[in-house]
Amino acid sequence: AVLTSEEQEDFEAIRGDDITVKSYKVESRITSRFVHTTVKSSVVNSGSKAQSIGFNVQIPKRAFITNFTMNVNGIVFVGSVKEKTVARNLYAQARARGKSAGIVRANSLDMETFKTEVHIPPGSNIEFELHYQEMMSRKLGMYEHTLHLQPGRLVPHFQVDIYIFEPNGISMIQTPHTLGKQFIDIIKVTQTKHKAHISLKPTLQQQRKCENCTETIIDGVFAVQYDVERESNTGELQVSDGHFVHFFAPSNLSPLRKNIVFVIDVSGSMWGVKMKQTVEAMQAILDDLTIDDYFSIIDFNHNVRCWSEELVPGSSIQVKDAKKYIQNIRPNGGTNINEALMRAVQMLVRASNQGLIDPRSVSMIILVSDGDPTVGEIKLSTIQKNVKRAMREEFSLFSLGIGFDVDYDFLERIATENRGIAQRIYANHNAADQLQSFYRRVSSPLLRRIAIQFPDDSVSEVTQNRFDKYFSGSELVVAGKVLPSESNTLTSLITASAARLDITLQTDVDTTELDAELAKQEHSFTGFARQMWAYMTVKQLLSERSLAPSAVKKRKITQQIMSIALEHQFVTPLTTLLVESQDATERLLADSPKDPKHGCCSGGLGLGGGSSAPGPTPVHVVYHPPPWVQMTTPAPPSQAEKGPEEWTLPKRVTIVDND
Amino acid sequence: PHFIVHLPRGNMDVCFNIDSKPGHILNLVSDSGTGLAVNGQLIGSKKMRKNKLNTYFGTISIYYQPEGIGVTVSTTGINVTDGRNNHTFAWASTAEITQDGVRISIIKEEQVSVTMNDSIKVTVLLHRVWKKHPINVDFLGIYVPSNNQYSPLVHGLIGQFSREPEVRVYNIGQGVDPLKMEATMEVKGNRLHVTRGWQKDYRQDKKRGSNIYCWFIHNSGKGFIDGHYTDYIVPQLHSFLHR
Repeated sequence: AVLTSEEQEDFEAIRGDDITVKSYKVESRITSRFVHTTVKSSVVNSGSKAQSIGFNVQIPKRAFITNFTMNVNGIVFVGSVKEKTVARNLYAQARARGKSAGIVRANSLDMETFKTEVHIPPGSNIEFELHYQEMMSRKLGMYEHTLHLQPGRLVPHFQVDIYIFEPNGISMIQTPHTLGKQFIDIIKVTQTKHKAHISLKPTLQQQRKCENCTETIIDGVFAVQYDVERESNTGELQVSDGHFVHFFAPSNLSPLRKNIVFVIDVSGSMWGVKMKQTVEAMQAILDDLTIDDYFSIIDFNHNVRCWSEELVPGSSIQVKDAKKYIQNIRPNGGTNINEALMRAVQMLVRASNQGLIDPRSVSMIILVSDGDPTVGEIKLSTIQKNVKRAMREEFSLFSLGIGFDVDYDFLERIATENRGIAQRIYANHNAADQLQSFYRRVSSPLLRRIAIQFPDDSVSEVTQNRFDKYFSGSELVVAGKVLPSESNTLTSLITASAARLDITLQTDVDTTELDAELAKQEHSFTGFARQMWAYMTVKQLLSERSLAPSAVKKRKITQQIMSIALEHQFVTPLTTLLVESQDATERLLADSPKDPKHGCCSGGLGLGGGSSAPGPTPVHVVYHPPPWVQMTTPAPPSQAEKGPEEWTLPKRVTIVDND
Repeated sequence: PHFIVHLPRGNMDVCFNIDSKPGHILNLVSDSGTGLAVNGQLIGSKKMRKNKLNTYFGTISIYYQPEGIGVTVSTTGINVTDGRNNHTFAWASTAEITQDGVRISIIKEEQVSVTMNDSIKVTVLLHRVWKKHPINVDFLGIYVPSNNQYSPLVHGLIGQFSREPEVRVYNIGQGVDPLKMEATMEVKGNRLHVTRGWQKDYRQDKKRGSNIYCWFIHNSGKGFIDGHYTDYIVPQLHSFLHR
């Protein structure tokens, strides 16, 4: 791209810096809720000495990196996903020859930082290109795509493009002002029925923190929220490239009645803002209950207390009394999660045995905790077993982990194992809003026992297709492969039960239509259905793997994950991205990082940015000390021969590994 | 809307039109014995044609009192209520919904059948027209089988014919229009002047329909139906007919 004369002047001014970022471009192509994002940066070492140039990108934890390439002075390094051991061997060979470098992937709570540094001589040009893919999930009636923009400095060519293609049409689109109000007029949204283009292309002047500042103001989250048209309650069945995806998000159904036991941690660690915000959230949550709902509250520290031993209807009198009870809680003491959960289950069992629970209603336990158990049963695996044993098929457990001192993995495991979901609550970012928002997500169950089925001879390798509940504003998604057939029609059959109703919904789709449409779209992601199926399958298998009852089963699942990840080029916890120069003499590795150990976060290393974003800003944690990383190219001269224009050898190479 | 009444014993079909105003709700079946009320609300075409505003059924309501379930079918969707709950389904769905003794089958963009306790069935057909048509609007057709098991208390514009009246047609001869025969019909103690014609049944062929040859009763079925057609106008979609 050609700079205007004014921009050229600015650019010249920036060039005075040691490192010049010529361009920083982010492009996301969203097709049917599946996103392929490319982050490209072109950087020049404009200083007089060789120096390290870094490329840091924050990507959502749920995303899979699919590729990373670099072009260093015309030498191209191309990435390919390999089985971990294979990649490690190749990397070791390169390392033995002194031709290797590292990529750090640091984990935070929701985000992960991809970071690489390359040491290059003055005047060198380097281009980085990172690709990742993710599936958006619908929450509270919309999809949200976020990009963490941290160019680090003023960039002459800074550009963000998000292209959305939704075959059934876009019903609404908005760009919340997460990046700052000064960008309101700079963000352009172009929309037609099926497509949208959101672009952000600030000039150098618009990027400045103040009129004469040389620092960039771009440092935060760029978010796009949208929803799609839904003609009917049967959902959208889409077929492309031999794969199908069925989206099911019915509305206009009456919510099912709820029976909720709130289990609230009131141990000493909740003292202060956490308890204050929990109380604030509970006041609003309790107000949302209706006379048709039944509820009770259990608060626990080392002891377990019940506001009411029995479930009571959500009448205004009961709600008022419960609010008063919550208001008077004073946190202190230890944490007896096991006992509290057992009491909650017993309460639901008792209500069920007494016929108090409508068989079509939804029974749930909502656990709010900020720390590990310290009293009673403290072994997490035993608590997990106890809860699973006690819970009935018709009960669900939802877990909310406040802060960083809680073993979130444990909370997630017990929730998913018991037909619920988990969410982390960031205590320092308006926890009350986060708690209420989570409650809003699960407070309107519309359907139970949902099965999305297809004729046996029409599909194979179908992802999870039976769901315990469907909540208003969310979406159930099933994907699979379409078997070759003479017919151009694929049929799905959904069965579910709603309040008093049993529903069977049938959807038919022409299997050729969408591919024909996608071929016409310039910015669509044509392989979306194939990648989406692989993405969902790998995620599902990873979760099954963590719960695998035997080593044999685990090995089998591992093989399945690896096979799909290699075929679809996903960097998963079991695969590695090997980045090689074209002649395969120099190599980098990018593994998927481990989750941070809980409680580790207080000393975390901030990697910058995110402060202007609303909502929780993750604390960035590097669980290994950041490695000293260098890359050598071309063939390294010996240290003795090295001149100022030559390239430095790595003194130490660290790779990040996590399996 | 036009009505076709099949008289199995008389082996003939009798038809008539009801010309009322848009917004009026006509009671089609009212059976306080079984607790069933079927009503149809009229919509008008976009413009008058030959100084006449045609009316059609825009909404059909089937209310089954024993289960407290109401199914309201309109040209935009199907709504199922049971007093406490309210569920809406679009015509774009093929669906089967069961609630207590009521089964609702929706065939995408085609028809809805509501079956109560396997003994009474009502089918509503959707007729879509070109959206930009200067005159026509989307409308509904309703079909009620002759073998529905109503109670002896059944009434309504259609319900009253579950007890088949004695019909005698004679004096058949050439009419003013040479293509249409004319005759005299004796029914319910009335002597009526009737014209041979045909009307459409769209159950088999929704686009073109099949012609049903019938004796046409003039003046909104006067003499063939009990009382006057205005006697069948009810205040609400779930109303029963009070006699």
